[in-house]
Amino acid sequence: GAPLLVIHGGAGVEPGDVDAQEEAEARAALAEALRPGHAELAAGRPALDAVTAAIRVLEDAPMFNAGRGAVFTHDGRNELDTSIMDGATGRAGAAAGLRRVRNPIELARAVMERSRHVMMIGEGAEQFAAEQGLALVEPEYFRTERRWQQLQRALRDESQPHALDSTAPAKAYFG
Amino acid sequence: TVGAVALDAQGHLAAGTSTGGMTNKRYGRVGDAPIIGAGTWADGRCAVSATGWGEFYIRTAAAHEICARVRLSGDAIEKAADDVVNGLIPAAGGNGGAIVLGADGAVAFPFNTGGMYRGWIGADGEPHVAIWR
Repeated sequence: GAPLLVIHGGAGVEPGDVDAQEEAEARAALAEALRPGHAELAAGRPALDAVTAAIRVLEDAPMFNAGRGAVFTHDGRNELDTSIMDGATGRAGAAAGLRRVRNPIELARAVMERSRHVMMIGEGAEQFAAEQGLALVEPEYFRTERRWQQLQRALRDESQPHALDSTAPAKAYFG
Repeated sequence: TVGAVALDAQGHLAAGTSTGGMTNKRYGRVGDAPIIGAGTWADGRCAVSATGWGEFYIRTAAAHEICARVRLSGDAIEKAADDVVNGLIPAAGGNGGAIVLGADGAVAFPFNTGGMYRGWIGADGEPHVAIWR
């Protein structure tokens, strides 16, 4: 019966992908994300508030592939996707192809709670975000040098023969 | 990709997921994270946030599939999560992981990559974090 919050920061990381400092930073960011979510639950607020609070912290943490620190598309842009669902009511909200919404999870929740729709994409979703007073940022906000270099490596790999095998999974797929 | 699932004091569940998608993606590709039932699902018994090779999570409606097995077959959270993430999805050719939380407080963290960043916090208020198997 006790409130409980569980989070993830993505799968696909392999031993050797991160050095000791990066691992320590990731662990610290995960712990930091748990605290505000737990505070919501401890105060008796709904699970939705805990989920939103925790993900907001993870989106702001540059070591994860969401929000600031997101991976780059082929065209060198960041495109963010998000969704949220309330198990108590079956309500849901989602948004995709975002480039300027600082915390996409807040837009997913706004779509769920303040529109008649479940999913919005691209410029229309960002217009809705602006109308709802959500924080917008310049696209450069999301950029990190580590992710930019990942894209450069992926572009180089694309020219290699194995790139023709579209069924081959790559670690980069998960960011 | 990042995600969270929570169980509140009223016994209600919620789930959320947020991602930058796939490195070097083209054509406006969208993965499972924003698709309700693929990357995210919550109902009265079960909440899921998934992370992995999105096309396979979409094809298997992975998040909904886990909770459907709990609801319709009476599977335990751990079994439903493991059967989908480590059975159904690899059989289809994909990989990745998920966090799954039941209304009874049961938790599962199935994944089949080298590591998955994950954490949890409960009654003791102490954050717990893990990365590797």
